[in-house]
Order: sequence, then C-alpha cells, then structure tokens
Amino acid sequence: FGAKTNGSDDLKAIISAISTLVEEATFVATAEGISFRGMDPSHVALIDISWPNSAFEKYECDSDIKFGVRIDEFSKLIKRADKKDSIEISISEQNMLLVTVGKNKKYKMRLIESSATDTPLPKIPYDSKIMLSSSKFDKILGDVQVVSDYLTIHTSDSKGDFSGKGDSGEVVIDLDKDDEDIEEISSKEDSVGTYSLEYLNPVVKAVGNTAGVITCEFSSAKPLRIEFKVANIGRIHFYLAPRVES
Amino acid sequence: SQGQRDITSYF
Repeated sequence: FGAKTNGSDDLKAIISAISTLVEEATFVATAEGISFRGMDPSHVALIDISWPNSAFEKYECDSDIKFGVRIDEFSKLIKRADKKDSIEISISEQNMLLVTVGKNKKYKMRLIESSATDTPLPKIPYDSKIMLSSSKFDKILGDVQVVSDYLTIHTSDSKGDFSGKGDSGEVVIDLDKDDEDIEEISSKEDSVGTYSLEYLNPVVKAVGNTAGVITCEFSSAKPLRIEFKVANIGRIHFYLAPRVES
Repeated sequence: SQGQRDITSYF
C-alpha cells in the first residue's frame, strides 16, 4: 500500500475533521481508495469519508488493509507540511506508518491496534436541502452562537431560515435566495430540526476552508447530514443527531 | 426541555 497526495490541504482537512470527533481513527485502504467512518464517543455525530484513488498523485493498494492511528500524533506530522508539500504514506514491515512530508522529511509513526467495527450509516429520508457556501454557513453559525448553543434550521417550500434561542435572547436569520452564497433551498415538506453547535462548529471550521459549497440535508426532528465538497476528495459526510422535545 | 438524540438510533 502506498498513497501520495497532491499538496497537503486535503489531508489536513480530513484529519482536522476527524479530530473533532475521535482520538483514534482506523482507516481502510482498498484498490478504490481510502475511507474512514467513525462516531464520537457519545454517539451524537458520525463522519463518513471516502477518498478515491483518483484524488491522489500516486496510489497503489494490492490488498485491503486497515490501519489505526492516534489522530493527535498523525495531525502533528501532517501540520509540518507546507501547503504545496505532498504527503506520502505507506506501512512498513515493522507495522509503522511511514509518512514522507515534502521531499525530505521522513517520519515513522507507530500504528495502534485498530478496534474498529463496521459502523452503519443512518437510514433516513431527507425532506429538505440547503446548499450554501461554507464561509456563509460558518458566519451563520457564529451569528447564532452568540445567543444559543443550538442551531435550528427551518425550511418551507423554497424558503429557509436559521435560528437560535438561549438564556440571553434569540436570533432568526432569513436566507435570501438572491444571495450569491446561497445556491439552493428546497423542501418536499416543511422541516424544522435543532442541532448542537458544539458538534457543528468545529467540523465546519475544520473543513470549511477547503470546502467551497456545502449541502445540508435534514427532515423534522431527524439527523442533519452535511456534505462537504472538497475539490480533490470524493466526499465528507457529517451526520448529526437532532435535539428533540423530551 | 430538549434532549439530545443518539445517532445510532437511526441505523
């Protein structure tokens, strides 16, 4: 197995996104590419990443392998790469991860025993969809955060708004379809869902810089799925369970 | 009041 990236931004974004949920990560490499799927320890959020072989400058994988890393240790190495530096990873016979950063930095990092079990994906229909720039979404999360720990998303036909409510007050941000940062608002049924900013904010910050447009899909009182479109990466799906009246 | 749901309950 060997994979070489083109620049370091995509791998940084992936590792940064994963680091918002877990401390240890198991990646699966197959002939098709590298994937990761995992949940945070309290099972509120799930990340599903698929990184196709076509996104790499060089990629080879003769037989399927799993390898586990401590995300903070891996992250430290990856951060030593400049934007343009490629990062090449392979696995040594001594079961170490070989990480070549740029042309001349050759790291060896210990792998951890991977305890990963197959995680399924939430099976839910999505009634509503909002596509907007990640920078706009990041700004909206910041706007809501000043009064609330939770983001409520509401759609009705082709209208939508984000809102939040807390001890100090509340906010409603109407989405303007003429805004060039907003690509689409659509709903098969009026939908309203509330989601924790504690989970949303870090992942949007982590991937936001590399993602252009993001797609939020949800249904009333059902999980939110955010798709980050990163130029070179197949997909990053982030699932977040809702908060519901109890 | 509101409660946080678990993502695994949608598997």
